[in-house]
Amino acid sequence: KRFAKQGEMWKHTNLTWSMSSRLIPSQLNLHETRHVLARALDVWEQASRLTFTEVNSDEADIVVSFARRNHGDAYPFDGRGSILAHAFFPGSGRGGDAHFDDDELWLLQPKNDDEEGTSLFAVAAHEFGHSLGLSHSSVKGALMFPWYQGIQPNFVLPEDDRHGIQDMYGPKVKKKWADNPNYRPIQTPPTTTTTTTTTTTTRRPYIHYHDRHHTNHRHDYNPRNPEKPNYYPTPPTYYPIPPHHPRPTPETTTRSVTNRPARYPNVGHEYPSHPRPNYPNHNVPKAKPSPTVRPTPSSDIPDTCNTSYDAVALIRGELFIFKNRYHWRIGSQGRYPQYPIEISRMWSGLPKDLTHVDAVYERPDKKIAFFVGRKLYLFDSQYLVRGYPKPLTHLGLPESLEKIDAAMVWGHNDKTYFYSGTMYWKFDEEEGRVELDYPRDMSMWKGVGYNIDSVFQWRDGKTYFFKGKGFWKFNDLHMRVEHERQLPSATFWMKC
Amino acid sequence: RTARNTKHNINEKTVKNYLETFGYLEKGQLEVGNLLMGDMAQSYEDDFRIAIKTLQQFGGIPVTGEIDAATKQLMRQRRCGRPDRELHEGGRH
Repeated sequence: KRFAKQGEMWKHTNLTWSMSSRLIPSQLNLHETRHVLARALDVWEQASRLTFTEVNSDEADIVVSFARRNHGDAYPFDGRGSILAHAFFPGSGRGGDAHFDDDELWLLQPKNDDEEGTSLFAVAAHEFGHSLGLSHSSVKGALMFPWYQGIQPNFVLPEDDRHGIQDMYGPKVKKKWADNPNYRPIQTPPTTTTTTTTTTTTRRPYIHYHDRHHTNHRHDYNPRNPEKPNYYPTPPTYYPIPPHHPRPTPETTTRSVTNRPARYPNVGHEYPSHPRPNYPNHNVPKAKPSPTVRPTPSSDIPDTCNTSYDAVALIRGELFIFKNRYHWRIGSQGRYPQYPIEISRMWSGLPKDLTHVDAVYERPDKKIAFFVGRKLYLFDSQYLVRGYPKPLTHLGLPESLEKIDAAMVWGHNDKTYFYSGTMYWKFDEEEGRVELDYPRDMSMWKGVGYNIDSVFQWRDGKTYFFKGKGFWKFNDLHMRVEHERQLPSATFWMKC
Repeated sequence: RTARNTKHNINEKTVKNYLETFGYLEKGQLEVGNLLMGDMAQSYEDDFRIAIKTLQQFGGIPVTGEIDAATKQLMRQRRCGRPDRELHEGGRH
């Protein structure tokens, strides 16, 4: 009976937090809400080496949102029901963020609540415990006890929670910085910052001097030399693909526009310490950016040595890499000459106005699945299987899903997985539907973040995640990337 | 604002849903149980009781394995939406 650590924790101690620029409380005064949230964070700051600085950016470590019902993650709220809020463990993207049910009646004053009103301070202090890496504790009275217990007037962080946070981040160092044994000379003039000062901090290795609590400053950058990747996965071994026996290709034309939503604009403007000017005053989230069809200029042939990938798949033991309307094929003798060529030259059943594919994988039954927008195209070798394309909902995926980012058969348990945005699903190939206990949050695959480009299992049995122009090798046992920093895809997979 | 619904009916279905939502029971585990006969069905019955006991223990109420008044009261209480027992991928818990 004690605290529980989930396993993830922040690598830096000077954390930033921000109210969401979109999902703000519809019934609360914003300035007072921010004040309560700052107090809730201070509970953890007073007990550990952590410091929290409010910024005005959705890129902050901890972004606080007030949302209703289904709000884009795998944990919908229930109106004025029993679920009050939830938060995500430390990590990139949504890691660390806290969501509060905007249908609840939140109380900002520390007075005792009742059956209807709920203390925002009490719930926020609990949720920020998750944001820092603590799971639920079965100790009654602990802050991380999952059931709501209200808050005592002169609240002191219970012992169980203090042990938990200090076990992860170490206790607060109260000694004066001058006589602190591990104090090291400052290399740049200190800039005095205090907890309540709002400043836009950019995530870069720097020396942070924090005098309000006379904590010694910490060198946050790593003095060691940048790690050189100390391994090279076994180079791809190649063997010829068995010849196909082309059959007459039925003329199938299915027209579907595929498009890739514009990347969500990044809000990052200066934020004065007083309430933000012309703040949106209603809780209707901004409309999703209308998907724009990716232009298909004549010269959209991707640069082999300088591109990201839309999809990567091992098909009949050969590596197929897809980008825009084209694909490369890497066989036993290396990259096939005259590639990249149009995808539709090999798979003519795909839409004529194809701009790109979202995901590709070879199913256990050796059929080849192409995900294009909201549709699945299934091929038996080069021939579109009768009855396809089918909508994603046919696989049990939600109606609201616009596209799949990646798909693979995971070597670790030979199960099929689909990834999209911040969520992923396990797919039952026999049933032909996703399993009940999904979607789950992508943070389960530690280190790859959200919105991946592709994933596949290479011939060495390892799993590789792709995003942008780089990739990670993934440790299936530890469920985390084997190296924090991405490796360049062109060098390894294209032999550039 | 509508008042909080604290009298919602608690039956075996809502209990199963609650146990699945907060990580005490894997989704779909009981449906499989209903299809099986004999001792396999019995073992799934035990899983349900074990899940209830685990919830009762975590919540600090008497551990009876039954959906008794104290358990119903606990399930009506406001709480955090995160699971109490974190899920893992690849079949490990």
